[in-house]
Amino acid sequence: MFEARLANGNIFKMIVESIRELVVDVNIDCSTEELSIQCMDSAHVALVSMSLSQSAFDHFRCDRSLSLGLNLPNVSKIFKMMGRDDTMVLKAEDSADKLMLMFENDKSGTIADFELKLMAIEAEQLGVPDTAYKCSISMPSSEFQRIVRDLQVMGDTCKISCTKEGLKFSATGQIGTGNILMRQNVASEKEEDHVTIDMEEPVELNFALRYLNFFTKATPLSPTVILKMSPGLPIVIEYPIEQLGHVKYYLAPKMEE
Amino acid sequence: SGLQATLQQYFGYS
Repeated sequence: MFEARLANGNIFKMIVESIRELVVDVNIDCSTEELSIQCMDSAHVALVSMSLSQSAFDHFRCDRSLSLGLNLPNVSKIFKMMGRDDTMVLKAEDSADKLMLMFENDKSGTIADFELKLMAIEAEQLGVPDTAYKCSISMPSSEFQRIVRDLQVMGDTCKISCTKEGLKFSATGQIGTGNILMRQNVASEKEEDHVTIDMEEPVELNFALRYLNFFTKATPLSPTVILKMSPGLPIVIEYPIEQLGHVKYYLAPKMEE
Repeated sequence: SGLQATLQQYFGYS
């Protein structure tokens, strides 16, 4: 049987919100170590990889590995009923044909419980190699969100280039061109405000802004976002969840015609 | 602008 109790249930709600615009049906894989998700959007352009360690939970029991096949629009409807300070409990039998969800609130004394039918989802698993990337940039997630949102008015493609000058986001469209340059900045006392750029060699790649904007739905999960790029490879956009896990997005580049 | 690549062009199935 599988049983997990998360004092800060809101973390799980934010994870659901961070992927539900990209994919409809997902398997949540449960093992003795973690809950994890790997799924692609229907166009196979973007991949989401989520991991939440068992150490994030107050109680975690998973007798044998199982996959919980969920329809995210339905899960999202249920999580709308979760209060901000609720504790979340998940339970499933080894047969994994339904999932029990409970939202508990000690202060108000309420317990809401839901039983959700699970589905068998055929999912293609991609083998994502553990690569050393040529550029790694850490920046405030709110700043990344603002940049990719603002650049949408200029065009639908964003050129991301990492050079000695800094990290540059550019978009070109009918009305003209916009560039936003982020320089390394470690002046602030708060580490989450820092911009750090590790560059082994310059990289310049083009990406669809629509997808970059989908990914920023993970912003509430983490004050910082990590961008990793290598020439001719999909970009990795990682939102660490404290020391307990992450939501990572992989996005295939747009090629020059 | 530009042709959108897919992830299968980079990653194999596991």
